[in-house]
Amino acid sequence: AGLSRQESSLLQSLGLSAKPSPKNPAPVPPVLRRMFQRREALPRPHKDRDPCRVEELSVPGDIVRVFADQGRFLPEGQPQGQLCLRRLLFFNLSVLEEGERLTMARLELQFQHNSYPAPSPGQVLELRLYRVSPRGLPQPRPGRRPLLERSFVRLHKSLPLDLSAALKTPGRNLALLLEISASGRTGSLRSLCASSDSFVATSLLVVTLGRQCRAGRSRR
Amino acid sequence: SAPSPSVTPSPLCKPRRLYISFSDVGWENWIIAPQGYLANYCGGECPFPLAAELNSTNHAVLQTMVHSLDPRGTPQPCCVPVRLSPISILYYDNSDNVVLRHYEDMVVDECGCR
Repeated sequence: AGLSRQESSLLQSLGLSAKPSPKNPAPVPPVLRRMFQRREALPRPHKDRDPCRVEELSVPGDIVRVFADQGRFLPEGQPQGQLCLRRLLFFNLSVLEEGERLTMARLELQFQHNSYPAPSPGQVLELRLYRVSPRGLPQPRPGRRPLLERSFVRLHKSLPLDLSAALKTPGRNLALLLEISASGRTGSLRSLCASSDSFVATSLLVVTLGRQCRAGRSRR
Repeated sequence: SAPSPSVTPSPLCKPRRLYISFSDVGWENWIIAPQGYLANYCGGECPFPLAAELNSTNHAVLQTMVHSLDPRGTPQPCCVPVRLSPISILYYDNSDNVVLRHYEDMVVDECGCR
């Protein structure tokens, strides 16, 4: 019991409420593995390195997390254009500690193929992202503007979307409605819509400033 | 683990090797990397007169002098970390997310008499 007390106090000093026991650990995202390996390669002692800054992403922060999407596909509605993908994205952010300040949030969409065929002239792919209530219906409130709206002529395997400005206070559970539609005449983009497995995965990379850095800063 | 030195260690205050193995403390299933790291610790004497390489404060110099005059009444200064480095740890948190976190002051680089 003594050891477990010591262990829990050590874990607390490392910012962990309890000893993690991963049930189905996800593969390590390449972006985090690269960051870790780059830091390991730095000569010691890390003289001129700011511990409260993520150099690789050029933002303040000492904690980088990648949250897996726990959402689901939604039946297609046809509010406008040719909707080919409608998905509720759901991220459990309850591990963010009180006092942590979010400095970056990047949504990453992964698609099956490296690139989708160039559309016929006049056709684009439209993406809309709405913030919805984690507990309510997965649909934006009437008249609510999208959190983010993009249109693409070509789509690549990985699509990063910066939500830092929009997600200053993400809350404990974050729910987003993602709609992808093809506008204009139907055409080669149909290939994206035809196979439901075009959409491989979504993850949310979040960078925060933890207590350790915020206390240090106020002291300095 | 702190290997027993094959040669007689210097009695003066300096960093000593200490390797922390996360599997030894039963953390290997949630810490992805590193598997362990060289944390070190400070050990050794702060004798009178303190040489410059012992990172001594003026007060520590005074205290060693008083200790040499009255060893029972005044202890020697302490040999403590005076410069530390951070490390980054890649791990799974309580919700199975992958986290890369920076922890300050985890490696003893230099010791001093204080």
